[in-house]
Amino acid sequence: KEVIEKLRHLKAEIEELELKEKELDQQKLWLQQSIKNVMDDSVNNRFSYVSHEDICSCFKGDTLLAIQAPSGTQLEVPIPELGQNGQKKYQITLRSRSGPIHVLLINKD
Amino acid sequence: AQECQNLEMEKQRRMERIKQKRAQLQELLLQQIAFKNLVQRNQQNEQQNQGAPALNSTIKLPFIIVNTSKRTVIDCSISSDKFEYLFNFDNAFEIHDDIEVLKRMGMSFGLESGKCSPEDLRLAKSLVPKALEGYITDMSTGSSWVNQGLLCNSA
Amino acid sequence: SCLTPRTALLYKFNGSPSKSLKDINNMIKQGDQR
Repeated sequence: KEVIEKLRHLKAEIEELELKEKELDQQKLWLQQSIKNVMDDSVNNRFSYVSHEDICSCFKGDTLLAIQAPSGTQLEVPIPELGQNGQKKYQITLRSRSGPIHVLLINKD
Repeated sequence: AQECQNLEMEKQRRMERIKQKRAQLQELLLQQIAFKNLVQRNQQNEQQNQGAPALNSTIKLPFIIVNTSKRTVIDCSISSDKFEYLFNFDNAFEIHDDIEVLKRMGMSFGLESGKCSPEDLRLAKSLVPKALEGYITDMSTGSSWVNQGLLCNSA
Repeated sequence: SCLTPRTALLYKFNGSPSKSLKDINNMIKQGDQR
């Protein structure tokens, strides 16, 4: 009797979870569209910038590169490996197919 | 009993999926809040300063930031059409997208770390659809969904 | 079928989630610690 009761309970829970999951899927789609509309709005677009001070305050003391690139630009980072001089090599490759990439050096003395 | 066990596993799988989807939804909410808050801040600043800042002192979204130590030597090769770049660093670096930068600037009111004042919570809620305000309240207290609502009673 | 060995991590502008960048940062950090 206990097992049957537990079975009934579990089925009810799973039904609720299924409803919740569908609700989350719907909300996610809705929110993604909302974000797209907000970012594409011309007024919002005009004010969507940060200052150099904003960025520098987030990464105190570091050398910073700000990269702006067209949608679809590919950034590749190989696994770091030792160079011939025994020093580790770190690399970033950027490849665009639809427009130039802009890189700005910030906060370098 | 076997069916019970199967259903229990099914329940765990669904709960895990819901947890991930809820986290994705919360991340999207943070993006919307951070972006709208930034736009409002810039609008207010331009009104106060009676003009836009110099173009060469700002960076438009979207962007990504690569940060590395001041001592790092960076070697950069660029193709003539600027479609390809190659950077070599002699030290480690990190990469962050613009939303991460906005979070670090405080544009998402500390919601991502569950530390949000009541006033900031009110402001954050005003930047999202009303139907999703509940998620903002959860984030502000860092509370887990599993402890609330539909699963509380059955547990 | 054999998988191609992963020698690099990729991120696509306006295509990949923030998690991809976090994975890259973790990879760099692990390489640095080693």
